[in-house]
Amino acid sequence: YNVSPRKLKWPNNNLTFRIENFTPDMKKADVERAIRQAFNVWASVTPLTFKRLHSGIADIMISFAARDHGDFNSFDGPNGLLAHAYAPGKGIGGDTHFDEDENWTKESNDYNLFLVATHEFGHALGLEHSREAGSLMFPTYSYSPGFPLSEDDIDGIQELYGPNPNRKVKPKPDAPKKCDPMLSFDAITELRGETILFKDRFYWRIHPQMPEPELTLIRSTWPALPKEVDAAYENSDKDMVVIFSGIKMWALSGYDMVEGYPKYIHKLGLPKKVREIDAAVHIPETGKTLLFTDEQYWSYDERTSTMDVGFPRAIELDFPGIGKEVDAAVYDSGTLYFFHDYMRFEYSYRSRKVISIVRANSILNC
Amino acid sequence: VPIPGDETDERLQAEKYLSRFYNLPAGLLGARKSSDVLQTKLKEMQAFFNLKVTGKLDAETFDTMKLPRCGVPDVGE
Repeated sequence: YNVSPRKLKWPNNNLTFRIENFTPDMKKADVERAIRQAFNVWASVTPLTFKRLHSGIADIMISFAARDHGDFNSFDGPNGLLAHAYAPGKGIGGDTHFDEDENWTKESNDYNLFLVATHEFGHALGLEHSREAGSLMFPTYSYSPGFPLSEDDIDGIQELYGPNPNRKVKPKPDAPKKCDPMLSFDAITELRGETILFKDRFYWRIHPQMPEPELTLIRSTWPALPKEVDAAYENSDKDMVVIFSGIKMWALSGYDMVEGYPKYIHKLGLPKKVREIDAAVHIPETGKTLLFTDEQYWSYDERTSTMDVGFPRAIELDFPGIGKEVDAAVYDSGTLYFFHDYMRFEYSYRSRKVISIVRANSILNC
Repeated sequence: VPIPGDETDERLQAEKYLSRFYNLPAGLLGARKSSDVLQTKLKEMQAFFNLKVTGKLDAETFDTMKLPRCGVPDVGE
C-alpha cells in the first residue's frame, strides 16, 4: 500500500459527507446505499465515523460530473478515468468526483458504483494507489463481490487511523508473494510462447520480453472464468489452451475465450467419479494429453479425441521420483516439469527419470 | 495481450509527484481503456521545466522529478 505524500490524513475521526447530485444511471436510493456502504467499509476497519449532511460544506463533497467540471482536472469520457478524489485537506481536500460519462450500476456490469466509491474514499482518507494486484487500491477497476478490502488495504488505512477497536472483519485473501519459499501453484500452461501460472484468484504471466513476471487477477483478464482454476494445458497444434475448474473446462485461443464452453470434463471420456483435475500437460510429440487426478493419471489422445485404454495408471509407478500427486505440469523439449507443493521436479520424458529438484518458484526468478 | 512497460513503479512515483506538485487527484482507471489524464499533467510539468513536451514519462522527465525542489509552493497542501 501507499499513503499520500507526507501522510495526509484527517485530524479528527468524525467526518461528514454530502452528496451534491445524483447520476441518472441509478435510482437515487441505490446511489445513497452504494455511497453509505462504501463509507461503512472503511468505518469497519478504522475508528472513523461518517455523517451525512444535506446542506452546507462537508469534509467529503460527492458529485457526478462529465468532462471539465471546474477543478482543472477534466474527465475523459467513457471508460479511461472513472472517478477521482482529493487527499484529505480543507476546501477541495477529500472531495470525490465520479465521471458521469460512465454507466454506473449496482451490479457486476459496467462500473459498480459501490466499488469505485470505496476505492475513491480510500484516496479521500489519505491512501494512494497500491501496487498489489487484487487490493481495492490497485489503480485498475475489477469487479468482485463481497467485502472489497484486502489485508494490504486494511494495513494502509490502519497506518493512518488505527484499527476499529470494536470490529473484526475478514479481508479478501492477499495476493500471493512470488518469492515465498512455500509458494505452490494451482496450474501452469504455455500460451503462445508465454507461461501462465495460476495461483488462487491470480495468475503470473511470464513473457520472454518482460523482465519481471506480471501478476493479475484472473477475473480482470477473463471475467467468464471461475475465480480459481485447477489445471491448464496448451495444445499448440490446435492453438488452444484448455482450463479446468471442478467438473468444467474452458478454452482460450490466444487471450480470447472460445465459444461453446464451458463443457463438462466427462466429455473427454473421464468417469463421472472424477470431480476435478489436478494437473494437465500436452506432449506434442505423441499427441497425448496427460490428465492428473489424485494419485492417478489418464492419457487423452488429441488426434482421435478419445481416452487411451489402460488408464488410469498410478503416477508414482510411471513417473518415479515425483511423488504420488501433482499440482501442475508443463512440457518443454523432452522434459516434463512437475510441480507439487513448493517443489519442481524436472523429469526427463525420454530417460524416464528425475533430473533435478528445485523450488517451485524458481520459475519466477526467485 | 500487449507487453506492459516495466515502468509500473516509475508510474506510481510519477503519480505521487504530480499529485503533490500538479494537483493531480488520485483516481481509478476503467478495465477497458487507459486515460490521458496523467499525460495532460505530464505535459504541464514538462512545459514548466522547459523539457520536450511529450506527455510521456521519459527518462529526462523522470530524472527532473527526482531533482530537489526549492521554494516551490506545494499545491497539494
